[in-house]
Amino acid sequence: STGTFDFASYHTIDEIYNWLDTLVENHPHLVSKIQIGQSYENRPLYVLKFSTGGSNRSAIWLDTGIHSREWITQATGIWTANKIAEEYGQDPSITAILDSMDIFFEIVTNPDGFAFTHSSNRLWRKTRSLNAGSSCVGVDANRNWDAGFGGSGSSSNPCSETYHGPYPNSESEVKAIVDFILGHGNVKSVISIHSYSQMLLFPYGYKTEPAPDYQELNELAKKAVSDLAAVYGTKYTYGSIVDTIYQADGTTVDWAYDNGVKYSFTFELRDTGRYGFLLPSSQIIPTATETWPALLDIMLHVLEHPY
Amino acid sequence: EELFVGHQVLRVTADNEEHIALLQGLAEQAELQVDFWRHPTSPGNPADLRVPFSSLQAVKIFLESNGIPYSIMIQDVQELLDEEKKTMLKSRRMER
Repeated sequence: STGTFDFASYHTIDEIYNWLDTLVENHPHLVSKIQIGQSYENRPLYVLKFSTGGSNRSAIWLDTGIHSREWITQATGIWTANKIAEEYGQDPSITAILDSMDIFFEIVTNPDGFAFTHSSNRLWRKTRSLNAGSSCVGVDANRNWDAGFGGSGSSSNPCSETYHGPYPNSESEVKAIVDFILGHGNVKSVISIHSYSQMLLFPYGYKTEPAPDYQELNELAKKAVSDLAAVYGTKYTYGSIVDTIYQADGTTVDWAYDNGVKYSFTFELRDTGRYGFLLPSSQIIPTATETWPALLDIMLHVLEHPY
Repeated sequence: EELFVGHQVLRVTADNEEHIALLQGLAEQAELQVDFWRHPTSPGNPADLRVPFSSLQAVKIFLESNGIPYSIMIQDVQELLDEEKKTMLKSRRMER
């Protein structure tokens, strides 16, 4: 732990938001906090910016917790953000990355859903927006992107866990990221983190044809999961979303790829299927630790392959 | 606060495409309130279904009558949630 914050425990949104400020205070020349929008219930959407200077440098986007019940992802996000800050100037890879690029990290991508998992329903996945004409609440924010929106692998039923919403970007949590990434204009990689299937996936999810960069993305994924497995032997599968899981329309990484972000990946972290979303907190640090080399592989590849 | 007493998570392994189609049909039956933690993808890959206590019998009969193999991954979801809550509380009380 650093100070009073325990990285090996799950935390509420207030504790996490307070910790963001602590991280910024501890690394004022590297880390800043920016607000990119507000959630449906008016919670701020915070993004950590890791930057060593320069204007509009090329950037890497990371997000965790778009599905609020996947607590291991927000917890991994916290550990990883701290690791990035601590390792700058120590680890040659992260130092090289941050000497040339910025990293943006949204740790609580779905804050309303996350708060709801702490107060009312631990297993809540969606946002908390009201749906006109239905008593069911929320939209699956990972089906709400403008990439094959509304098709297979998403539902038009507001009561479904994969409800895609009334129109693309209808969720303020999604729109804020879309506006930020498009407004930035120089984001080269998007890595969106989920749980719990132990996979590293890349476009496409909404169509069966291989992405134009399939070969390169596949090779990179292969290296990343191999380096991940080297830590504790955790086995990951990898491939395009449609080949590896199923056709899923309207997802984050497909949107990113279709909008020119070549290195678009989505992680599915632990576990092996004993606990599902209720992974014991004792596994937070092992999960984050093994994920780190894989994330570094991707980020380093982005640095070394400018486009 | 929503409680999950008696809810189980079933790990279901579809042997073939027909099983997958049947499981997808199960997802459409809103009255059963089955929450797919992992969706059925391809034969041999597991799907995880959180099933409320009130639907357990119906879902298990459905799986058994269609010859779809399953095991119980989580016996009682609420027990795990209580454990999780206890761990969080303990962690908050600890002096660092």
